[in-house]
Amino acid sequence: ASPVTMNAFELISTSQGLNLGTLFEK
Amino acid sequence: MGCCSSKKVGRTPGYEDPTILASETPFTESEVEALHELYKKLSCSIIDDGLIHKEEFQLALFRNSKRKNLFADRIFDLFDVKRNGVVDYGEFVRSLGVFHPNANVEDKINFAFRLYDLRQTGYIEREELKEMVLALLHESDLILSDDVVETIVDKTFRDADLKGDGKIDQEEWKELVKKHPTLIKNMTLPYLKDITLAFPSFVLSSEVEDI
Repeated sequence: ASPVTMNAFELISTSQGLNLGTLFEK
Repeated sequence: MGCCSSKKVGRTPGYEDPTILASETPFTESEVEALHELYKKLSCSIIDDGLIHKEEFQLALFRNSKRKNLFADRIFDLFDVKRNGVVDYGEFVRSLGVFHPNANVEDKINFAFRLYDLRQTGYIEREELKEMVLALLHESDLILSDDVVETIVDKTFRDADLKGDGKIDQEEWKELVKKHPTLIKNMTLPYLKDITLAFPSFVLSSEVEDI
């Protein structure tokens, strides 16, 4: 979806800084 | 990454009984023990003191200890419950517990609210939302005009600010998440269900010690 049509929080949730999954990558 | 010199479980600062941590979080005892392996790895990657410093957290997230990021800062600050600049083992396990697939949804909603309430005023204000959108755009190398950013923020506020007072309170945030459950998708880490598979070495070394 285009950023303009997205909810701002939805956009923010894609931040790498919020992707804690990378902590588990070896 | 560096390597811990202390191999003994009890030497980790803030180490807590796995039984207690398991009783207070969605993790099982063996999952808590497996998390100890991850904790040890993270907490000695730069400064070998058994505590997670912000640089170590940044290194784990971005493979770069110097990379500044608004959201990583916020997560670190929320994990640092005692607000002493480091995350100890108990804080790490309890905070990660919120991200467990079986964790209480209310806890996830509350954690996300505190995360986005940048200045801890009890509200997500318009300026804070705009600051977060700008931070995300900067991080993603996306360039949008100020008008477009304003449009995104306005649209979200029309959706969220039910009372029309220019800020989003906890109650409005809960309503917004009810309407758009995907907003808290990033509050769940599927990895946490398979943690004993990802970090089996503790389980293995415990078995060896038992023999």
